[in-house]
Amino acid sequence: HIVELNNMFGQIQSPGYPDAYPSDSEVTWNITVPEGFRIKLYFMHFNLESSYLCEYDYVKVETEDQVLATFCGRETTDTEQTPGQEVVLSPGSFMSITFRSDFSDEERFTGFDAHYVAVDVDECTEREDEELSCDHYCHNYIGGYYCSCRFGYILHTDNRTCRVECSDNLFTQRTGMITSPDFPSPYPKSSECLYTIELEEGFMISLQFEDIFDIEDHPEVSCPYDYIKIKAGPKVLGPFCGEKAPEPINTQSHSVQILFRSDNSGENRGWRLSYRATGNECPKLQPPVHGKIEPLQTTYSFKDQVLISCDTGYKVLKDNVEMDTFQMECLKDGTWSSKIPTCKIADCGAPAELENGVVTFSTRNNLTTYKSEIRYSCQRPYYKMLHNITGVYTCSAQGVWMNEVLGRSQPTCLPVCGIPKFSRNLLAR
Amino acid sequence: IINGRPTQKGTTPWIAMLSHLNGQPFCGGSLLGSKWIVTAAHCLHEAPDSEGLSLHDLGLLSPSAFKIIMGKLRRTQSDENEQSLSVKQVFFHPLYNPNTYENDVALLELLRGPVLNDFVMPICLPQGPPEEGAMVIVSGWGKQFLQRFPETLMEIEIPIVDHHICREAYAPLKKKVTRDMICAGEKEGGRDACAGDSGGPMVTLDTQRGQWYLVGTVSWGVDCGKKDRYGVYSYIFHNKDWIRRVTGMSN
Repeated sequence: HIVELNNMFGQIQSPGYPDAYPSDSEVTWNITVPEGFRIKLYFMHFNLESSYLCEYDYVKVETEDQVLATFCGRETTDTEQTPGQEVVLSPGSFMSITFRSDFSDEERFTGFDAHYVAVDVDECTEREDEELSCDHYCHNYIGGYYCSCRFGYILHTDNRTCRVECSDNLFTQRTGMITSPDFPSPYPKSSECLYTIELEEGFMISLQFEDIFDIEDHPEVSCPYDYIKIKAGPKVLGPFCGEKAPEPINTQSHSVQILFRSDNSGENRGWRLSYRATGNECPKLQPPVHGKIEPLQTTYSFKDQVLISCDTGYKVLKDNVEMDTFQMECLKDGTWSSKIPTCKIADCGAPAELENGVVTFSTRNNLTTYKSEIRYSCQRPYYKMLHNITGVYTCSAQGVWMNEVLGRSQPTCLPVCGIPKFSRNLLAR
Repeated sequence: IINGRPTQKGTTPWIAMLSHLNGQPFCGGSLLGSKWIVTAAHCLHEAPDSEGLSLHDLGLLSPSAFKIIMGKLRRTQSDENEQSLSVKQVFFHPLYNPNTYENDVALLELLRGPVLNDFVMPICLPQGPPEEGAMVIVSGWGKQFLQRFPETLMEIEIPIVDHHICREAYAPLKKKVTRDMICAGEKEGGRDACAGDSGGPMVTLDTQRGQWYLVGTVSWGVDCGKKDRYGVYSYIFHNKDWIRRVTGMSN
């Protein structure tokens, strides 16, 4: 006779309890409670016929695949076991209790009175099976548990492992360092990371794995769990795993994708690689006369830029346009974006006329270039210079006539007042 | 100029002649800086025919109705160094009173400044008041004794008169001598400016700087050269700030 019980608690008694139980009977109670609970069984009364190893009458408590206990008799001896004050806990949410009495009973045995109750399983403390335990944080609640993850991680759809969002890493610099998440701490599980190195066409990217390389592998099968793959143009390199890093890789491509995948188990420290992008080299440059190139390098390659500037007092001249600096770039075909410009001495040009004054050149043949000097003077005796300055102007490096007092402002000739050339014979006595 | 002497050529290069377009001179003036003339405000409007009129009631002389001649010596005949100039704008002193000659000063901005040379040069503005009793020189082409106009520029050398003495001298005639006026001349009369000299320069020499500067401009008087009738001039030092503001010049 089988009784199915689905409540969260209940009472089970031997047939006829509290009267003696009948002989030759067998009743099974199958208790099922929800997942996340287990069953606690305890007896308030137990009185069965005793027999060696309970071969006559007994109460057997078992789960789907194991016998948890077999009770008989009135008290525990070395060959029989009664429940006493003990409770019996089922490992899972199912428990089956079978009462059996054989055909003969010399005495009247009153059988048993048992109670069961569903008790929560604290999955967080009891989970041994790594496959099922939470990856980072476990939160138990009545009837179940859930997992959560550390900051920066996302709970995987298996609701157990924690992964990181790492599918949109874009690297555009010409050099860089890429590592597995949390390197050198173990990388997260169940993650699908994609690192893209995207540079302008003309660059060639080379990769170099460094120090620790530790990706979960398998002795026989090639990288069945976690692996790293490298896609460069049409080529796909890998998958790589294990503890031996791949040799330096020259991808010959300006766009590389690194795919790193981890499954939902394992504690491996991951990997780190550095990459460098180089382009075609451009020919060496000679600085212009009175000029310089910055930065000065032994070689220049694609995308390298140089700034041409001239010494003080000189201007960069390019296509008849004067400028302070001129930038050139090494193109992807290994040629410079432009020819080297020349340096032209700053020329202040003819100085502006001075009202009621004159300008004289103090350098040979009226030079007006950098460091040349001119002198403004006022038409004496009728005008004199305001501010009483020397009137000397020097052609500055910016191509402007400059005076040490007035700067680039022109002097002013003021009329001399009250000093007539002819003085009267003063008649005053 | 009464009882004056002919000016030696080139000794008064700042003096300006205000002349009608027909060549008839009517006032004097002085060159300031490179393009300003200072003169008497009463030169630039018709004479008031009754008391109590304000400047706006009087017919003003339009800038295009007269001209300025620099480098002048002879009154009506032309001179080799003269330069004829047009007036761009007239600035009356804001407190000018045509009935009392208070602040009788005006500035003329020239359309184009004269070329400075030995015979054309500006006068300096005063740095301070003149010394007590300083000798000043007043120049002009105005009437002489017996009301005759001179052939050439005339000048007198007279002392500055104490303001109080001058005020007392004019009190009996009910003439007010205010702070913006300065007097010069001798008690017994004799040398004085006269009609036609108005606006002309009264200068003195700053012996420290060696520069002549403008003390006043000919303004008014009762009769010319009479005893106890000092010449009254518009006092430039008193109105220097206004002059600086309008002309933008310091000195």
